[in-house]
Amino acid sequence: LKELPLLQVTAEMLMVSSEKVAHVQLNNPIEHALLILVKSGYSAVPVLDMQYKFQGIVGKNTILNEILGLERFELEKLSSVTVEDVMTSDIPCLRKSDPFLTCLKALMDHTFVCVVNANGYFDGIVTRRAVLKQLNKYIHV
Amino acid sequence: LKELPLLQVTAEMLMVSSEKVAHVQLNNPIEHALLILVKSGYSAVPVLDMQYKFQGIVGKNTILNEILGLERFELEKLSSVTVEDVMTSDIPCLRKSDPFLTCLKALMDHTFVCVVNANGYFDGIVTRRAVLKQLNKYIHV
Ligand SMILES: Nc1ncnc2c1ncn2[C@@H]1O[C@@H]2COP(=O)(O)O[C@H]3[C@@H](O)[C@H](n4cnc5c(N)ncnc54)O[C@@H]3COP(=O)(O)O[C@H]2[C@H]1O
Ligand SMILES: Nc1ncnc2c1ncn2[C@@H]1O[C@@H]2COP(=O)(O)O[C@H]3[C@@H](O)[C@H](n4cnc5c(N)ncnc54)O[C@@H]3COP(=O)(O)O[C@H]2[C@H]1O
Repeated sequence: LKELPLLQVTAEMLMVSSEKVAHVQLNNPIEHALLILVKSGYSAVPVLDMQYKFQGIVGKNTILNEILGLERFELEKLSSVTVEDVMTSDIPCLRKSDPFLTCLKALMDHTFVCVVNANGYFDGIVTRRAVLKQLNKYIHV
Repeated sequence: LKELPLLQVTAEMLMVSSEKVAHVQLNNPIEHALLILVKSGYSAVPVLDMQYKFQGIVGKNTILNEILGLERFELEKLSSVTVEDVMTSDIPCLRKSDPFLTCLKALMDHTFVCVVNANGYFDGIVTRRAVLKQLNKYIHV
């Protein structure tokens, strides 16, 4: 990666590939999603369908907001509400071939961005950390 | 900021100043901290003492891990455990005068870094987003 000029680095070179990305399914109860988020430590993870197509993202804040009632946390909602009911779906995605600058722009307002192929199958995620590490290498050369 | 060469940009120029940063106090019950985190939407916020000195950071994951028992979320812990009991305290900090590269390195493994003065008083935070926005401006020049 270091030899390539920064602007020729692609999303594929930066991404965490799909098998290393924690994710949840559309029809999971939000209790399952919250346990995955707490055990992995991640703030948010991708939501995939049964065919491994990208559908959206779900985070701790969305789930906690859903169960926070007027007086207390209503834990009974954890088993009755599904990921599909609360997830965020109009999320910009990248292609493996997208250049560095496209990744940088996408990460301005998102902590990670999903990479999908032409048919919508999930390839992986590009994270802010990966972009910062690449920039740090580049500035030092 | 755009006219200055990137490497002369300082933490002070990038930071969100203290009055705009959501924070909690050492002696707050973790229930109060969780409500601040859910209402603000932030994953983690700084912890200050009564004199406005920086003491550490506390996040949603730390609080959720604390209340997650073997079978269920033990909500009674929310009022009996304090922020001081669970916060992370050995966190690297910056000074207002620190240059861009020092900020970039500190943000490799942290989503934000606190800025404190020589006496430990809290000045603000530098976020990954601020660094990414500055880098994007610089690459386009
Ligand atoms: N287990 C761990 N080991 C080492 N460092 C860790 C870590 N968990 C979190 N971090 C650090 O904290 C940052 C923020 O994590 P967060 O979970 O809020 O936000 C994460 C999370 O929502 C998502 N993410 C990252 N890796 C993931 C994975 N393997 N599977 C699913 N989601 C992932 O992408 C966001 C940005 O990740 P990024 O790496 O830029 O930034 C990460 C990384 O620097
Ligand atoms: N209310 C809001 N409006 C617009 N965008 C929002 C937002 N809340 C979150 N974001 C976006 O999501 C990113 C991650 O937020 P998170 O809460 O995980 O992680 C945040 C949060 O833990 C902390 N943070 C940021 N601003 C803060 C503030 N004013 N007070 C306290 N903590 C703050 O610094 C971390 C990194 O912030 P950063 O700006 O780089 O990155 C933010 C920003 O790009």
